[in-house]
Amino acid sequence: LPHLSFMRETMGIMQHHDAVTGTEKQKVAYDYAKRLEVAFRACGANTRAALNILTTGDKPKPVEGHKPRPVKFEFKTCALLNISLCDVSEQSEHFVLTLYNPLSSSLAEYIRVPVPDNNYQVLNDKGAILEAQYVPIPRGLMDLVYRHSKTKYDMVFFADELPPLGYRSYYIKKTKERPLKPVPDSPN
Amino acid sequence: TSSMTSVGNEYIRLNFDTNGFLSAVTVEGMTRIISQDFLYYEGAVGNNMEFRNRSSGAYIFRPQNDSMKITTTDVDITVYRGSLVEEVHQKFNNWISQVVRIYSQKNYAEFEWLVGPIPVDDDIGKEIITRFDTDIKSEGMFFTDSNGREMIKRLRNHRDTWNLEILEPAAGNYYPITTKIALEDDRARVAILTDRAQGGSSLRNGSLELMVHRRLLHDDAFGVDEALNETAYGHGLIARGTHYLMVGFSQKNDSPTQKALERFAQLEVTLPTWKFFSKTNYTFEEWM
Repeated sequence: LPHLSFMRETMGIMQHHDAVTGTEKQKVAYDYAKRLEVAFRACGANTRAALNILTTGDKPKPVEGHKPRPVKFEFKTCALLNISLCDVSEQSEHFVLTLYNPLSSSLAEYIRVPVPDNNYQVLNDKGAILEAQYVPIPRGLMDLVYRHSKTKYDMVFFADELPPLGYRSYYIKKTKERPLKPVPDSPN
Repeated sequence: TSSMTSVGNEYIRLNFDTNGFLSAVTVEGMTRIISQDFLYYEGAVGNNMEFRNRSSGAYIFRPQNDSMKITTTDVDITVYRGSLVEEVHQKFNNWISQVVRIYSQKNYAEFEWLVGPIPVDDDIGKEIITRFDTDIKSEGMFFTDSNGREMIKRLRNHRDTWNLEILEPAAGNYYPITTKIALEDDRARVAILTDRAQGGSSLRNGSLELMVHRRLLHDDAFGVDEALNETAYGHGLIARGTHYLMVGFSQKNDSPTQKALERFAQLEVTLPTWKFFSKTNYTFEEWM
């Protein structure tokens, strides 16, 4: 509950009209960003615990003096996916992407994962290999002065049958294959 | 202008002209002229001692005049095609670029724009808009959402409950857009969904515009006591966001479902899946 209160308090502050419209002073904007980051990190402990229970089927054991079990998966959020940045997908040869559908109906969504190379394989929870397409990260984004990253592509795959208020996980691994790099249409 | 290239799927197809601008959209056999461009207003520099003559700033949008400036006449484009998504990467100038994409099973087009740092070397504050011009005969009428819920009918240069004298034709017709702005005629309907609250309007028949970024050099004397001129790492701020373009038959005509499709799309884009990444040393079999 204290973790959630970080987000509760931050969301209370973020309802100020300056926060909604962006008319706050810049130093206040930095403070809002900091508070949101802290709140996301705090709530991350809850989502991590809940998702580890859900995905492994374990039951929590709230025994006094009981040492908490080691976390099996980290379930990190990547706040900079909007500029194709994510430490996990950039640095890992194997990683798991878990998608939680917050809608009350099932959903099909195209997922974009920033990756440094174009040789990954996406497997769903049934072991099926999903089709993946690589699209170069646009030049304007690559040239951003404060975007330091080795990612060159957005890997796109189609995640369907995401259950309402539920999740599906995908196992993504780098392969030794050397597929063709995406090439643009020839100039007309 | 002649069409140079097109991207699309079975639901929607976008045509781009020889200058690299969007030129037409086809849905279900109906083709409409729809162009898209980035333009800017120059921010007003006023005398803050006079209430009606304040500068454009954080709290108020007041262009120096109502004529917009173009950002380019020629867009560099690169087209990538695949079985899941087709993308057009557009470069308007050194500080505006955009990716237009259509996924294979979606009935809308995404316009992911990147704007900034807005240059102010000429000592002129700028307010950047994206504008979609269509051949739809909207007759001054357009629709904006009320915080993502019902749509409100707007009529240019008009208020329902008082006689209006518009002194500022652009700013006086701007409305808050939280998720959607739309217009239609007897046959066609165009809606743009946003990923954040923005200002928007329809200043000409068939035209929709949304303000995407602003950099101003004067305070507007409404309290913040500083110009809206923010920097990061020594440069002006860069903004990135997405607009979703939906085109269909208007409710008055063939299809009563277009607004329903917009509602479904709105839910999808404003409440997307939460993505959690986990490094793992497990093999796929162990993970299973």
